[in-house]
Amino acid sequence: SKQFAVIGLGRFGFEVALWLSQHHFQTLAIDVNRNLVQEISKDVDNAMCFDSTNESALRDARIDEIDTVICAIGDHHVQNNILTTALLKQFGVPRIVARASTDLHARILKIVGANEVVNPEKEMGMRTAQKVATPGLTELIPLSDNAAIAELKVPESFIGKNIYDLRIRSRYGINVIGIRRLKENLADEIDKDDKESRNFILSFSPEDIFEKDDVFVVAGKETDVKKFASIK
Amino acid sequence: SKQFAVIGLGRFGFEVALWLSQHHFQTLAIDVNRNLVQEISKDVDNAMCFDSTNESALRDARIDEIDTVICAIGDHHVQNNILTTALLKQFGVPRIVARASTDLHARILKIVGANEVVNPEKEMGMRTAQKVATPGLTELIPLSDNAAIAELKVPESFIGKNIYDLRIRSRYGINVIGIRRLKENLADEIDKDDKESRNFILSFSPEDIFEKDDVFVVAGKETDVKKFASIK
Ligand SMILES: Nc1ncnc2c1ncn2[C@@H]1O[C@H](COP(=O)(O)OP(=O)(O)OP(=O)(O)O)[C@@H](O)[C@H]1O
Ligand SMILES: Nc1ncnc2c1ncn2[C@@H]1O[C@H](COP(=O)(O)OP(=O)(O)OP(=O)(O)O)[C@@H](O)[C@H]1O
Repeated sequence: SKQFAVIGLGRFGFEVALWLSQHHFQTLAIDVNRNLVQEISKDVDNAMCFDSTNESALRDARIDEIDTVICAIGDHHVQNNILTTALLKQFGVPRIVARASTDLHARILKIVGANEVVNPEKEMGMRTAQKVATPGLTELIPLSDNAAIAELKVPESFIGKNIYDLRIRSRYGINVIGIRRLKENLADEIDKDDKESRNFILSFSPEDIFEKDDVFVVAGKETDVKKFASIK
Repeated sequence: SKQFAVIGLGRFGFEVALWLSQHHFQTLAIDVNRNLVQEISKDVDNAMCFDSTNESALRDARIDEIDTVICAIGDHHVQNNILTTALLKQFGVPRIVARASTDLHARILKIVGANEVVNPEKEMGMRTAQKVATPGLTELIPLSDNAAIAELKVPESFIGKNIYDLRIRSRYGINVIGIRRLKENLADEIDKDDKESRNFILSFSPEDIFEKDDVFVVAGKETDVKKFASIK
């Protein structure tokens, strides 16, 4: 079974190590800061305190037996992050995922041996901008330059009808992936916009009838999704 | 037309302001650090240098005329981030998206008036962990507790066949939304994992044949997606 290690327990790395542990993956969490190692030790199988640029410390930790190492050292220690990545490559770790702070840093990491690079702030910056930029949509997840997953309120005129009657795909170019429907017996003061108040119905069939307050989850070209969002 | 402002031009905020500007949204970028304001000024319509906890500076910047303000101040200035959010609420900004460093910080931000909260490092930590934990999976976007959009390499055994022959929906419970196919005539050293090297085909029909290196974009229950990811 696969073994994981996370080096660098800043907010990003800590979350990676925590998620892997909570999902029952064998995880080794490493940081040079003893407090962070202490903090995570009750939640992961194995937590060690050492400097990952120290080759013999890496060897003692048997990093060469780990399948996937996530180097999550952040932008306050860019040189440690690059050197650690290079050492992991030397040790023959099969999959190295390294965190980059800039595009240039990402290119350097790939050169020294990272298999994949992730820039959390940049990726979330883009996703956040995309989400705030599209009104009337409660969620917009771009799939490409012009296609997206979107969540939209079902228009009044669709209530009581189904996907088949409305010929949604052929008329609007939209693929309905699922429906978020309000749970039964909700208290009056419940927030209808909170996803927790809804069940997600993935297996919504073309014959199922839309109800008041339903929210569709759809996929389509962004222009088609936006046209669709303006139907009354 | 909507107006946006981004306060705090760290790597997250800078990216939000840049993306909005590149997509032709009227964007005002603000930071107390003159170098960052200088750096972004060639790429946004409007960039101002001031302390966002200063009420009269916010008033002079006419923040009350802005539709959406993203408070992207980070974990080195948590109190500035909370106070700024509270001031934006007082000024009556209709939509305030604030960055949180911890769950407690997120709750405080909602109390002082943030409409939405985003924790970039935590969200990317989860996504990165999910991605490394599922082999063959290049992306996982949760839709609910147990349904997700996922991107997976097309298995060897599917090449040369189509959705209809393989009866993907009835056999695996998976809805294929689209295909990311490598562009024609790519240079040899191009990174095949980079989305830029691929075209996204939303209108992939049940009769279209899968090719080597294709990546599917699918929707399904997370357990079904993970089973599907392990097909050879
Ligand atoms: N050589 C090293 N060996 C082990 N851990 C290290 C090393 N260098 C830095 N770290 C650890 O990496 C962690 C994250 O790095 P850093 O502080 O640069 O990022 P950050 O931007 O604060 O992180 P985040 O944004 O995830 O909160 C820190 O806890 C730090 O102690
Ligand atoms: N009161 C303030 N008014 C305007 N800008 C501020 C204020 N306080 C902090 N900032 C700016 O917010 C930006 C981001 O904040 P901070 O340095 O705390 O985050 P960071 O963790 O380094 O950011 P990132 O992770 O996005 O790179 C900084 O550029 C800082 O100058």
